Amino acid sequence: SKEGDSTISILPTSLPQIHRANMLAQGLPAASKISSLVTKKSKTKWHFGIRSRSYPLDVMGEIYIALKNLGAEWARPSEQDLWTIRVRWKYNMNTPDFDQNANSNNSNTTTTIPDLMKMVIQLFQIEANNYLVDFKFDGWESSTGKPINNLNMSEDEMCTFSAYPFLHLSTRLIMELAVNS
Amino acid sequence: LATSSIKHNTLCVASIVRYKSKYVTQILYAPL
Amino acid sequence: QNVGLAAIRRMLGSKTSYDMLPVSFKLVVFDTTLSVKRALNLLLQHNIVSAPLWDAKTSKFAGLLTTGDFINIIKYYFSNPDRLEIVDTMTLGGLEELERTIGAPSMDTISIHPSKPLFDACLKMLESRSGRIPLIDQDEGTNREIVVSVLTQYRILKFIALNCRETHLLQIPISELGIISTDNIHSCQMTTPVIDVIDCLTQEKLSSIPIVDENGVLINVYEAVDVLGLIKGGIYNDLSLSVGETLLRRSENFEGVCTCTPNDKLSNIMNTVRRASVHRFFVVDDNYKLLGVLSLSDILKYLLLGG
Repeated sequence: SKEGDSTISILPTSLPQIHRANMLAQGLPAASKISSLVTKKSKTKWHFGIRSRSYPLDVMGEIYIALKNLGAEWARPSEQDLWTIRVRWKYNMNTPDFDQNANSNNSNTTTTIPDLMKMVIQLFQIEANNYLVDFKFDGWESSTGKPINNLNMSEDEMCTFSAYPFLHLSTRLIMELAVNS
Repeated sequence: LATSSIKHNTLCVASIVRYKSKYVTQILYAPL
Repeated sequence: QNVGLAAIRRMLGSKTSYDMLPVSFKLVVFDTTLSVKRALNLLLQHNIVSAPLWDAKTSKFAGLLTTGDFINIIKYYFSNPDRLEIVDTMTLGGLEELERTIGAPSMDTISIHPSKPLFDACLKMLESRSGRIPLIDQDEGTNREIVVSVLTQYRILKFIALNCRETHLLQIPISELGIISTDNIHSCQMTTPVIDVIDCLTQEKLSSIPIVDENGVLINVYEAVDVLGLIKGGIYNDLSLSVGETLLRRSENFEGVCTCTPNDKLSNIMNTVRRASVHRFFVVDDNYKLLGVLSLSDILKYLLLGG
């Protein structure tokens, strides 16, 4: 309402075009050599999971090899559903190494912090010769087999999962697939 | 998991997570 | 004035940082193994100047990447000119070591829980050098940290300007509030070498240096974010570059430096914050002679504790 008495303004000489004109007027050689920073705001193009045009069984083979190289473990797939892999990775605070034998019941594993991340990896067909490998976070388990006390969490609390371990393990798997292929 | 094409040897993965009643698209950049 | 301040503080006390978050938003995070050069390009691509760092080895957040880190790199390079390749080879995880090498203050480690009152977040943020504070929650099941978002002074003042009608009650001229920084204002001239300006930014812990002519008239401002363009353009290795020449790197859509006079009121200042993306105000007289600086931190401190 009282903005009429405002003396707030933009300093004309600070506008890039005017600054450049002033520098040119002073005959500075840099004024014609140094160009302004053009940052292309390339819109990030997102995809679900990673795409593949390989033969489906080859894709699955590559994923199992990558999982094995990363020391992950997985449930034996059922005959009805060959295209879904239920994975479990040991992910402890120091180094997110992948457990060779996640079932080892070494007693000193801290049972309070679940250290086995579960993930579901599924192959989808988008169209002929075009497949998509989807990664889905599937919660945590404790390698001591003790149930995690997240049953009494409220709906809100349930969703305060940190996505970063999941994103990190996904990058490790994608790197392994990229390097192998 | 959402991914974007690998550029300059950098992987970009993201996931949309519900935080209480809001939605955070967490984007992680890591070198390949 | 006091009624306005009381209303603003009531609002900040009744809201949490979580309330300030949009319903849906993105958060760009860099793995500490990413190269500094790649991180710089990604900041510019996303049009952001800071990002939280994630250390996969410890499964924890490793602080915020800010313009201060890029200033450290330039300072390191100026004292080690033979290390030109540093920008290409250094990873984000190496920045802490670099800080120690040049004796720079270590990264901010301040953070706050998203459910804490906004007033508390503002007070904590005033302690930070970068003018921003990560909102960190803990994953109930796995005790892991979650960086939910990063709060900045700019966003908080904009939130106040957009949501607190009582800002129009702040009618006392800013010259009477004792919030303008007028003592020994560090300024430079257009021909000052940019290395001297960057030195001044770090030594005086400033985020901008006004550029004046021989009569003290304000012509332009060198801001800490301009360092990103300096490194991106790879022209930081020209030690003799003047600050006027480096400003030629600025993007064409730079909106200009915002000035005000001692008679302006915070009601008008907050109106400007609501409408424009302004990060500081330079106080000048009718002939644009520089009288002082009014930073977002000065404004926020007054709204929280002044009056």
